[in-house]
Amino acid sequence: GCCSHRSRRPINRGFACGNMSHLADETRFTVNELEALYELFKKLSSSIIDDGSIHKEELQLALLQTPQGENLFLDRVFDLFDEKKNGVIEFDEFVHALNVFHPYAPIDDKIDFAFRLYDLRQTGFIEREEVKQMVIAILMESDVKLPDDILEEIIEKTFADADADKDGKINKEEWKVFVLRHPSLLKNMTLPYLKDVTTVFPSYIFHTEVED
Amino acid sequence: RSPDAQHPYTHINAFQLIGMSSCLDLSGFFEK
Repeated sequence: GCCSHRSRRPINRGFACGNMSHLADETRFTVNELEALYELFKKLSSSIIDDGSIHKEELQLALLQTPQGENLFLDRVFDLFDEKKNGVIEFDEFVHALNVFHPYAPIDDKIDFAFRLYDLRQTGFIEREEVKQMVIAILMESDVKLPDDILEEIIEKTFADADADKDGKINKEEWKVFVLRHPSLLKNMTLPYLKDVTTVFPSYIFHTEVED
Repeated sequence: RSPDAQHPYTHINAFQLIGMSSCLDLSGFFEK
């Protein structure tokens, strides 16, 4: 475990060993992998304000290479990571969310996370208006202009496919059937890096040394 | 609109488009 590690530098971990093993118990990550993720977390959480939490601007900087501007999807990702709803992402929240993105995480967890991501107003349904809002947001993000009738046609076809009971909104069961039929829609829900995060963040090696 | 004049986007699923957002691709965490 991490407690058997000794560092030549003063110990400045912001996360106690006991908490690491607790996190390891409730996730797919080993203590070693959590230590590597902690390196990633430290990098992300110190990019603007070095206070041990990831602020929205820091998440935005990591994903969009700019801390400025509004982005609907960034807000949703941030909200889902921020379990405690205190406006910052702490390490345990970061790990809980990334756990869903593990290649071996249950598909149902990925389906559920994606559903909550797209259920903008958290009504328990992905509504037509929400889908339209998200499509407009991605078109703006990627600087693509699409005529209104094409936009409506895309949404119409998507609902014809996904909204089985034709009530104008996608419930969780319909969502599950829909994404299992179109598994590529869950592609973003898996991060292959998480399978060997200790090699992606080899800096871990320099921070911990096993006792003689 | 005649069938051969269809817009290239009409066959795209709305969620395929949405999934293209950089914010939904968390591999950005692991890249410079």
